Amino acid sequence: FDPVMWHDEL
Amino acid sequence: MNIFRLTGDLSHLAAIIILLLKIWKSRSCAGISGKSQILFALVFTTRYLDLFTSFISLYNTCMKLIYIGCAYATVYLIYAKFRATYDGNHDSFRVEFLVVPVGGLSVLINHDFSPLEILWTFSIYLESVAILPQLFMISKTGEAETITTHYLFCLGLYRALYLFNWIWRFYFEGFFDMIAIVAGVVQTVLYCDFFYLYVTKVLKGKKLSLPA
Repeated sequence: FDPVMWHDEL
Repeated sequence: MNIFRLTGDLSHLAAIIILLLKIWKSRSCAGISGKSQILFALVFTTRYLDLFTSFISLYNTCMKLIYIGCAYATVYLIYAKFRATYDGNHDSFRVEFLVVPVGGLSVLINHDFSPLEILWTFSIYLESVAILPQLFMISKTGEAETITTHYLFCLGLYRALYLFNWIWRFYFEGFFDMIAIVAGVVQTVLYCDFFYLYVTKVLKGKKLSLPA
């Protein structure tokens, strides 16, 4: 699981 | 980054700045729900903790810092600098009815059961309903200043544009975040009634006032 990949939006 | 995402972010930024300028120029926060603004400050704080753990882009970092900074500046203006003009009697929405269920839901339904991820989920769920104290306040007083309606329109437009962004990303990048999408749909739907009033009244030069 890579939160950076998921949460690149504001 | 696509056009919907960029215009969505800019619309969000415009909303935040319109509100700050409205309060600053008029030296008054009359008609503005301090509770909604505290909720938005809480939304940005819990969502952007990843500023400390990961770097996505300069754009991303700058926008996060601006959003957080403006959110706290707005709360400061309402509760400290222009506190005398704050209409607390009409800002009577019970925020615990939002924060407690949203907190519970973010623990139950998330992408990953880790502190940062649960806080991110909490911020997404909370943002979708954070405007309710403001809409409640308008329904209670039956009217809103025109500049306040411009703020609300930009804020609603931002999430609506994000919906198009997610459709775009699904087709062209295979990107799909169910939590953000469902919360984003809920958030946008909450603005629909307001959008209707904005188009039928404010854009025709009339003040937004609700029938008694």
